[in-house]
Amino acid sequence: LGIYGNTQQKTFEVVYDVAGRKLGFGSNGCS
Amino acid sequence: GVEGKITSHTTSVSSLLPSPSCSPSTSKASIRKSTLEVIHKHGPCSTLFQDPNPLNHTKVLLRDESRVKWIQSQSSNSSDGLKASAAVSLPAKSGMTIGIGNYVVTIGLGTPKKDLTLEFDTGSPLTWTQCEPCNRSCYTQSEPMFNPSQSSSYSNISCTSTSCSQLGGRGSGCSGSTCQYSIRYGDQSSSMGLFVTDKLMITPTEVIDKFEFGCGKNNQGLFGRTAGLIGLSNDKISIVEQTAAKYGKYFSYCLPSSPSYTGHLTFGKDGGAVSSVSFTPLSTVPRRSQFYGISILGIAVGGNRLSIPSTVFSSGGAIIDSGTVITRLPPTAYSALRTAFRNAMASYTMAPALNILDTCYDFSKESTITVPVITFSFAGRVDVDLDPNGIFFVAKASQVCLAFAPNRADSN
Repeated sequence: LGIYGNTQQKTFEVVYDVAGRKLGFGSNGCS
Repeated sequence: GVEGKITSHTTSVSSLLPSPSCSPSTSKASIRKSTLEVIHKHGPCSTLFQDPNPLNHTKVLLRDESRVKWIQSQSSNSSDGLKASAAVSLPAKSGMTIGIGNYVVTIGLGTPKKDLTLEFDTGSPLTWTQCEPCNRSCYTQSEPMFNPSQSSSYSNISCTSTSCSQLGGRGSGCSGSTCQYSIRYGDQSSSMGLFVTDKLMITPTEVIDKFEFGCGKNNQGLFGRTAGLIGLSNDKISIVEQTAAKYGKYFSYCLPSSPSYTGHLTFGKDGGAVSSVSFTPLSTVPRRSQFYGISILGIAVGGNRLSIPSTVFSSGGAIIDSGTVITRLPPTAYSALRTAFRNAMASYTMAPALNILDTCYDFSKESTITVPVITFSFAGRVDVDLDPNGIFFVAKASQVCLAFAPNRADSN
């Protein structure tokens, strides 16, 4: 099992659309 | 490589190092009504910053490894040593889940509301906080402990209720007619107490009545100075499910580039996410259904796709986890990544390994560095170019390490 950890998630908008069964990444999510 | 694509970052070394002062990013938290500010637990933006235990990078990695072993141990054919307890559906927790490398948000609980700073975790289902009176053992937290007797909106949950039955293996019977919960984590950290409801204020305008959570009466372990934990996993009792009618099981967050900045945690689509978000399918991981499964298809370094058979990624599967610090890869993939990264960084002086991190550099004599772009490809044609701060684990300027580690086997 690979694990995508929180260091690699830094600065991205990480979107959990649990109902839609999809995960999103958007750049510059904190700014 | 792809023609025209940026293949390296040139960045100042100082931007990788934490600043002693806080520079909060206020825009997201202020314009979205269902948004909480995300703060690194041990950074200068945290009210928990005065923790008597200084940040120890080796300890961070050891505890991160503990969390990963717990996650891996939930597979029936795992040989990683930590066995799942009887409560097999427990969150992916070692003490480190609640450990040093994580992020906190502050919510309001009760009437009148009490502010409580909780660690947020996409690998955990149950939200809990320490409660007065503490029957046996509670650890020292920064904020005053939640006292149910001082909240007019507090209620116990009955043993015979549907809510209590949804605890499943996390339930521990009744106290009188009140439902009890019990969580024991992989490192023997634990929280036990009453399963209750009260008013949850995400923000002053976003209120969840009768939010179900654990009122911890006996809490032991490595919880730092937080007041508890907020569970965001895919489970009936998580805040995601409990607020499904209001927020549609939709949330997002941004983790700041360094502990000196703040990010956000947002429930629902209100306010809109950043303009361009690329989506990859979420999957269910067998025997680890509370986690959010994703499909990694490949990795590129400096614009060049690494030669890794697709079966290397597909055989073990993958999850995304807010509570694990370092990304774990199949050994074959990690080896290819390490080789390509070292080749691209050959002009820099290497530094000693740091625990599980074997590719470290001494940047103490550099003002700027040029780092190859690392790109993750996910199912759905989603390519994510990591931020420079997402490539390194920084112990100090003279020991900046590639923030990836291998699993024990490709099949693990």
